[in-house]
Amino acid sequence: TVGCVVVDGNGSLATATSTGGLVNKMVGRIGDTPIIGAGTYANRFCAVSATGKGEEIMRATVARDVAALMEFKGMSLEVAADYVIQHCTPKGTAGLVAVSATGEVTMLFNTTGMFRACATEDGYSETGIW
Amino acid sequence: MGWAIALHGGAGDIPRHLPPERRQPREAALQNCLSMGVAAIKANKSPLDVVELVVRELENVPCFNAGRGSVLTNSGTVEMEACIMDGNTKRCGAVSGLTTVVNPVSLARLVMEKTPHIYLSFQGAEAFAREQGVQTVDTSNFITSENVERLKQAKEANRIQIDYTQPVIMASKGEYEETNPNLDSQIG
Repeated sequence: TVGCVVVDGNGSLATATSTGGLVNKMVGRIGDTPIIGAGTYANRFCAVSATGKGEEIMRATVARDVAALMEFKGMSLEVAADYVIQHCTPKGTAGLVAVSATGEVTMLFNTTGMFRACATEDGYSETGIW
Repeated sequence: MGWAIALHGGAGDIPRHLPPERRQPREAALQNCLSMGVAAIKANKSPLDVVELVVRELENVPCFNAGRGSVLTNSGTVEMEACIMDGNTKRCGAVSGLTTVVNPVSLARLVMEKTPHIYLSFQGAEAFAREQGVQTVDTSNFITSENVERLKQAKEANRIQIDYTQPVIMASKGEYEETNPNLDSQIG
């Protein structure tokens, strides 16, 4: 799975995700990527793209839950994403990248690793795997 | 408040001893896509344009599980999926079951912008792709030898795998071992 999230200087957000799914998946299987709110979601609070085991990401409505925790509980992006990844999805099944309307960025996973990269306007940049 | 961008190339049980020949192309692709995205943001492209641009580039990298290099179904076929969403308007588009579309994320955007719907799949999505004139190729172009081998391993172990899953090998027998009773990889 690949994905990207962006917020511009005006706080406008967008997300996109693309995938081949699971190796040896059944023909006709739908994963989390195209399910709005599961693997992909954006609103005026944040933009999220998830990766991992689609069935678990759908059960946990990962992307929408991050946005909902920010909207309804007032959590920061980091806290909301951490809660969803650490407490709402089984260990070893999910990761996500996300940005908020205020320019926060987070890349969290409960798997061994996640190929990832980010950059912000203040000059911060990061590329990582584990 | 300032701009920010993040991207991923998949999660899973990525071995810490990943050989340089497998690690470096992926790191280079991530860095390249990040640079493209940052340049697009600085050129005042909309967030929607930037995420589409970056994901198209990621789809074109065969070492990631999207576009060329997509993993295979149990029949050895490719079924790609993609989604795009605008946070301001909550407009979105999604596609699945694609077998010939070079950049599924762009077809997802066309679903968002050119139809009254959110999600098209399989024959309907492929027909829409033809109607919109997006680039298509023979499905064999998406299949890499590495993914043919991954499917073979997964079938031998009778399990499914997410993006990065290490084969479980019984050292003594050199055979694949299924460690989970539900025949699924729970360790990523």
